[in-house]
Parts: sequence; structure tokens; C-alpha cells
Amino acid sequence: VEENPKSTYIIRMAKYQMPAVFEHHTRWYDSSLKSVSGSAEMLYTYNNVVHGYSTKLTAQEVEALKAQPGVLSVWPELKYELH
Amino acid sequence: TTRTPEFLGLGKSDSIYPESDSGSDVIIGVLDTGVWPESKSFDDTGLGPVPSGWKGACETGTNFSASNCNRKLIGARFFSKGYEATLGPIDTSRESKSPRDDDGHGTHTASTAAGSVVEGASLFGYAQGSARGMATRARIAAYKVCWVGGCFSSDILKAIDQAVEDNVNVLSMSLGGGMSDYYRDSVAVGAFAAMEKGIFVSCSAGNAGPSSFSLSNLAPWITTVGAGTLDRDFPAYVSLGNGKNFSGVSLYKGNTLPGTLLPFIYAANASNATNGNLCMMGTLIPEKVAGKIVICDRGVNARVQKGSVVKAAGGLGMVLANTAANGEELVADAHLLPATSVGQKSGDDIKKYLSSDPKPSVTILFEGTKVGVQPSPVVAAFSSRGPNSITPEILKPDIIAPGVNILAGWSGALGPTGLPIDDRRVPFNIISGTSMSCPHVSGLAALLKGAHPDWSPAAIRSALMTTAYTVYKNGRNILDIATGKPSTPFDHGAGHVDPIAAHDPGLVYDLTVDDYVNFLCALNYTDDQISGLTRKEGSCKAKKYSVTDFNYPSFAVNFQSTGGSTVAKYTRTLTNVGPAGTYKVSLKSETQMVKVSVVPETLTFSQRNEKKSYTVTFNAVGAMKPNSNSFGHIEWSDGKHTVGSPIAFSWS
Repeated sequence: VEENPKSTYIIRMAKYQMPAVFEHHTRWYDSSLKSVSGSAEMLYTYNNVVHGYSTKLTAQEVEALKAQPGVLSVWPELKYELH
Repeated sequence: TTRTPEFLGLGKSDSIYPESDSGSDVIIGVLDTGVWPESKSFDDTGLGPVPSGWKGACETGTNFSASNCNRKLIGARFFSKGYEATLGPIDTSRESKSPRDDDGHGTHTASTAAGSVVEGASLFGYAQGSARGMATRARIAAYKVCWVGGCFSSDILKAIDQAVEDNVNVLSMSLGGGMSDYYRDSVAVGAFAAMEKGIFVSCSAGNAGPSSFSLSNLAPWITTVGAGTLDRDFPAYVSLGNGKNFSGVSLYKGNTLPGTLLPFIYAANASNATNGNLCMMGTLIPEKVAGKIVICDRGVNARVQKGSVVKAAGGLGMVLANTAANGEELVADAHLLPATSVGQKSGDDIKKYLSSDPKPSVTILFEGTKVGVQPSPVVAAFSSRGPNSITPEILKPDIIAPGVNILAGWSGALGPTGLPIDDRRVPFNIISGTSMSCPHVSGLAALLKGAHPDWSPAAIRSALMTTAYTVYKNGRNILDIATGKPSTPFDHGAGHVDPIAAHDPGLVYDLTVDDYVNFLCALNYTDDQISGLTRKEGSCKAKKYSVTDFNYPSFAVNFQSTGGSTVAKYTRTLTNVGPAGTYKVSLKSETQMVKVSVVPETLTFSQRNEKKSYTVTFNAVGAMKPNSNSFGHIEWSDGKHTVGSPIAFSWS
């Protein structure tokens, strides 16, 4: 059993709050993510339907990320089913 | 599909949806299990070049390359990073890491929406005819988001993100994930952005009926589609040794039963398991089953699996009996042994015979395909039902469409039952679900988009809803098969889709992006929650927002059951999309407990795109029991067009 299991989350960012120092929003996302996790990598970045990305995080990393500026929400992965 | 085009009034030589190039510029994105590109439904004969605005791609992967796409199937992508992050790497010996459909569901939905015409289609001779999608000239882009282990929200969100970028015009999603608030639901979040770009989004309502509050995909920017039956059936009668016959349905094709009556046994009496009646794997005692026909109860495991369990135990045939959960709804299956499905009442009567006759016997008589079945449509028992559990002020589902025993394209990777032991391969399969009704509406929306390129997604939905029908030709209300009684707007929404009437609705209830944002403000969503949907900062201003003024084509009116007079005012705005005319309102209501009035009672439109508003006042004049409902109808007509809206009254 992993001591700190990771789950997938979708992180939505307030792109309009992006500091001017970042040339591209993906750099900002990456910087925000790296500040709470040295190992986490983005699964996807979302450009059209939300501003944000998905990644795998531990529960502690989620709490740390929520406190980051520009983070609107951190929602856990949900499973959908065919109808 | 076969039969549904005729059932919906499409396909006539003088069709109001001509085989013109305008419709061929419409692109339908289907989020599902991928696509089987070799299906004849994706033949591109007669189609012109890929629309110039198309930015999509045909991605390469397991058993799939760019050459699998053509001028019909113009895009195919797959999204598995979220799936693999949770469940580990895809086992390519079990499923294709590519857009290829190893399941069949995605090929079925895509071909239903926009499949090309295929003559002589059938499943083992059942439902024979000319198969076609609703929008035969529309293009298809398949986005594979569902895998053996499920469909994950991060993949769905990325697929919608990509579909928006690719420039689809319609998104069809026959999947759902419970009842999360809109800002937490990837389908709703993605659909919001799609709607902003003018993309029509239709989703299945879910198969959790007939329970109330069982709907998925409730966001008002989504068109939520429930399921009804066709006028087609596949009769297979149960003939008992006492001379009585019972109606059932089946898609069985294969070795026939001997012409004589065979020994008959109830599965519960051929098993030591407490749930032996269900014909679960390994629960039947071969010595008791061999050489007999077995009656199994529906539920828990797959219907077709019950048949394979009976077959494995040496049974010669199966009668599958509905229980209270399914009532009299009959869903036909391509069983691996001679088998038929019967309703609960028939099942109960058959079991009484079994318990009363010391040597019971039976045979099954397969009658093929029957069309012209009446009444039709009826609301499918499985179709999810309202009220809306997230926003009770929005009536859902929006509409119903054919979703029972639908024949459409199928994957070559598996048999029609989907069971691993089913080594049959079929180009078409017959299956049921709101998954099947959703792409019907997606295709019809594509036809409307082709005919009226300037219509917004809300205008297209309004046209489909306000022209939907709720009564049969004899004037009686559409029935609900779950109860055998007339269905209500919580079951059928605005009614059954009528694409011919929808082409010329006269008036539409239009909605802009700002209207949807105002709706979210009226729900008191926080700035962050709204920003999560709109991707913009602080959208709500210091003004009063009202859900009751949200310009939806239906009405859900909620009262407290404490009694006394309660007045609710709803404002709506109609946009003229037809010729000049004067429309008069008419009202119907089941209840005397609510007085309904409309001001003004007449609306005159002198030019196209002119807008006129009206206010409906609902005055509850007495007490009602908590959780009671009643229904009504508002209709505007100029003598040629009828613009109808259902009303649902609820007391809490």
C-alpha cells in the first residue's frame, strides 16, 4: 500500500490572474504544479473549455495546490458510464 | 438505423431536408468508444471535400491509421491519459489504443447520428431495411473517451476541448456521470464552452428510469434526451403445455427448437443458490436443466449472459421474465440460444403454471419483425425521469427520441451480445438505451443546422422542443410503458421529437451566452464557480437575477405545500423565425389548484427575427400534499405553426 497514494485531479486556473512574468500559460501552470510536487506531471492542459490541466496528486499536494494563487478549483477525477 | 427515419417522417422523396451540400458542411463530434471505420455506414460515396473549416485529425494507433478516415469519417482521435493514470497502461491485447471501437457502442451512436445509406441492412434478418443516420450527409468525427474500464472525466474534458478546436458543429455524448453540480461535471463544463462557440450539444438522459430524480446531464445548455419506442417489434411467443400463449420479443437466430413441447423449469428450482432465479454464472444445476427450457428472472447480470448460462448448463432455451423493476417493457436480444423476453405479468402467469403443473412444458415461436405496432412511441421504462435534482426550475428531460431496439452499425471486434463467447460478427446490431436516442437528436440537430445555419444551439433546441408531440394521432397522450398510463413532462419533457415540424417552428425561445451566465448568477453561484465555467472574471453584476426569467422553452413551477396563495411570474421572449403573423395563446392545465394567465394573449410579429415577450402568472390557490405534481401546457399558434411548452407544477 502506497503511503501517499496519488489520484487524478482536474485543476482550473484563473488565467486572467496569470502574472506577467510568464510568457505562456502552460509555464504558469507548470510552475504552480512544481511548487507543490516535484514529481507530478500534467496529463493534459485544457485550452478551450477550461483554463487548467489534469495531473496526479497526493492529498497533501492537493491542499497545497488549493492555496496557490490563481487556482480556482481542484476537482477529483470522476468516472462516467455509457448509457 | 432502419425504420426510425420513416417513423420520424424523414426519407421521403420530397423531403424538406434535401440531399443538398448545405447539410454536408455540418460536422458531428461523437464522444464514445471510438469507431469501426470499415462499417458501410461510413462510406463516403457522393460526399464532397472535407469542410474547409475542419481542423481535426485522424490519429494513428493500434489497428488504426489516417487512411481509415475519409470524407464521411473526417476525424478520429483517442484520449486515454486519464484512464491510464488511474488503471495503468492499456492492454492492447484487450483493447485498441487508438480510435478503433472494440465495443460497438461508439459505432452504433455515430452511425445513428450521421451514417450513410446502406441498403439491405439487418441483424440476422431482423429489422431489415435501408439503414441510414439521421443526417446522411453530415460528417462524423469520433472522439474515443470510453474504454473497457470506463470513461474518465479528464479524458472527456480534453476530448471536448479538442472537438471545440477542431470545429465540430454538433457534439453527441451518450454518457453520464451522476448528478454533480454543473461546475464539477466535465460534460457540463465542456458543453458550456462548446455552446459558447455555437456548438449544439445533445446528451443522453440516462437509463435509471422509471425512478424519479434519476436524470443525468441536466445543465440547461445541454439538450437532454430520453428514450421512446418505435412502431416495430420482434415477437417471439411463449406457448405453454396448457395451451396458453404469451407475447415476448427476441432477436434469436440459429438452430430452431424441435416442433414439440419441451420440459420447462424455473431457474430458482434448478439451483442451490439463493439468487438461482437470476441465472447467474455457475448457479444452475446441469442435471436439472439439461434438455429443458428454463425461465430466468431479469436483473443483476446481463440479459444475454443469462442465456449463455442456461446454454452452458445444457438448457435448450430460455424465457426471460421481467420483474417489477422493468414491468412490461420488452427489450429484444440476440441470444445465443432460443430465448424470448416476456413482461412481468406474463412472467408471473407462466411461473404459476410451472408451480401448478407436475409436468410443465413449453416452446417458443419466433415470428421475425413486425412493424406498425401501436401505440408508439411509448416512453421506455429505463429512460431516466425528472424532476431536475440540481435546478428544479428547469424541466428535464428536454425531449424523447427513438431509443428501444435500434439497429445501427456495429464493431467487427465482437458479437452482437458483446459476450466473449459470442464469436458471431455482424455489421449491424440492435440495442437499446438513451445512448441510442441521443444521437438521433444529434443528427436531427445537424439537419436543422444545415437548413438554418444562423440558428443558435438554443434556437435549434427550441425548434425541436416546441414542435415535439405529446399525443398520438387519436388524440390520446403518449403512454409510459413503466406504468401503462399517460406519461408526464417529467418522463417525456416537451414530447417526442418531430423533425419535420421542427424545420419550420415559427417562433423560437433563443438564449445567448449572457443569458446562461445570468442563469448561473440567479443560482447564486460564486464568482469562482462561474469563472470555472466561463473562464472569465466576475460575471455577476449588482442586479437582481431570476431563474424564472431564463428563456427556456418549458416551465417548471415549484410551490410550497403549506397552502395559501402563492404567485409566481415567469417571463419569456419569442423570436420570429418564420413569416409575419399573429400568434394567440392557449392554456391547458390538469389542476384547478393553480390559476394560469398570460399577458399579452396575442403576439404580432411583422418581420423575421423580431422579438416579443410575454409573462405567465401561476397563482397557487390552495394546499397540496408535499411531493405532489401536476402538469399543463402553453401553446402559441398562428393557425399554421404551433409553439408548445410543457408546464410541470411541483409542491414541496
